[in-house]
Amino acid sequence: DPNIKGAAANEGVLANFFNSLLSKKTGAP
Amino acid sequence: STVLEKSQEFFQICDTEEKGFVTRWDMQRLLGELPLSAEELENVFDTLDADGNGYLTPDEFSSGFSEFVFGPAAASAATLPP
Repeated sequence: DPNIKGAAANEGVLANFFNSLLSKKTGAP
Repeated sequence: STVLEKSQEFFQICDTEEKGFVTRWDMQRLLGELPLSAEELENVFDTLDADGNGYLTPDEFSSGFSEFVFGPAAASAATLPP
C-alpha cells in the first residue's frame, strides 16, 4: 500500500527532524 | 512535562519571531541549520500540519513530537478528548 509506505517514510523524516533538533540543542554533531 | 518542555523549546527554534505558530517559510529557514533537505523540511511541515491550514500550532507540534517519542498510538491517545 503506497499510503502506508508514505506514512512510514514521513515518520522517518519526522524522526530525523526531531533528532536534528535534539543534536542542535545539545550541541552534538 | 519534560516532553512538553522539549516540544516547546523546539517550537521556539522554529518560531524565531515568536508569532505563536510556524509557517512553511519558518521551516525553510532551518535549511542551513539542520541536516535536512528543503524537500524533507516540507515533508516534516506537511506531516505536522494535521489540519493542513498552513500553520503549525504548538499543539500540532507537540502532538508530532509525542508521536516521535512515544509512537503513534500514544500520540493519538494524548489528543483524544477526556
